[in-house]
Amino acid sequence: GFYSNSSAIPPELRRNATENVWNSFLNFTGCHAGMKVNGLYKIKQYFQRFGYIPETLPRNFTDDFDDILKNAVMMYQRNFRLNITGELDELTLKHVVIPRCGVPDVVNGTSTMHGDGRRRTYEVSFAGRGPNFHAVKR
Amino acid sequence: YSFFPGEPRWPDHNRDLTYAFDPRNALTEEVKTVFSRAFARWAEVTPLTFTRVESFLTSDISVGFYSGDHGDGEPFDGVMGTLAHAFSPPNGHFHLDRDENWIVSDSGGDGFLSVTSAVDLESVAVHEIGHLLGLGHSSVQDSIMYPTITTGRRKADLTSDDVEGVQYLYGANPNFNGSRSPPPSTQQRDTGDSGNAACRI
Repeated sequence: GFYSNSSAIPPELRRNATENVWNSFLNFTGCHAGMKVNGLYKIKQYFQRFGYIPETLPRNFTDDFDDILKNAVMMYQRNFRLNITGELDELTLKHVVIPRCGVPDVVNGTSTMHGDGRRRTYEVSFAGRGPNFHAVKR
Repeated sequence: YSFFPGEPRWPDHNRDLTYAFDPRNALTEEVKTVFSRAFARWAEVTPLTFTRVESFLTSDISVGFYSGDHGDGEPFDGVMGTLAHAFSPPNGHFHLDRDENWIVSDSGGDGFLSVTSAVDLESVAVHEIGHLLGLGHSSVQDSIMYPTITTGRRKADLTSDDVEGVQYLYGANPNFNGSRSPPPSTQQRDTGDSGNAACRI
């Protein structure tokens, strides 16, 4: 629905809106490598959805906190500038459940989110002697 | 800022882009105006222009609200979760989740709405237009191209990170004076307190 302001939203819809489809992930707080937890496959599907687990892997994941999930968590934490623990800590999961854009953060295994928030390359060329130093910032 | 692999962008001969809305959505003029404002933000800083047209099938950019599986292999998931997605140039497809509570008011500026159960439409539209133009996600939290959008928060102003990214692809608008404030202070963002009204990280 479209509303001119937030107070125009019917109360029953406000309640529904807080029932984020990903909120159940908060139950995985504290999970780390080596654990096996019922439903953990769902968060693997989440990470695959946004590119952190390769699409080439089948979606029938296990509930094991394996290296695939650990690597995905670490890449996610790096992208979002969180502490890189490789664990599903509280701050990471609070981030995971935030509504977001559906465009993946990682494409073909390469993160499109650069850690320093900048994409700069410097081309430098030297031509002969004298003041011919040339630099281009892109 | 970042780009999609291969840095796709709209070609030189097509910098005056048209956009249209899916007529099946029967959007009001108020809703369409939100998108006009969002496009204008990117036009202000680039040589690109955006013109609304009626022909949904032939426009460069097509905007539509859909629920669940809508045929592009990227189904929406109901309230919250994923809010929208858009494709890299020159695809032009811009899809939003019809199941969200969208706020279409232009009031509030960069700040917080009064409830957390709604999403500011212009904030999401500005972000997705960035994808349509070729920008990927940014790790700069206050940039428009940051992947998450805090419910209840309005964030529609381009930051210097967004402007630098899009101007790398298209150059600057000759009429743009180049002044763009850096992202506002992010002092609160690392508190981890999601219990307040705006669920800020």
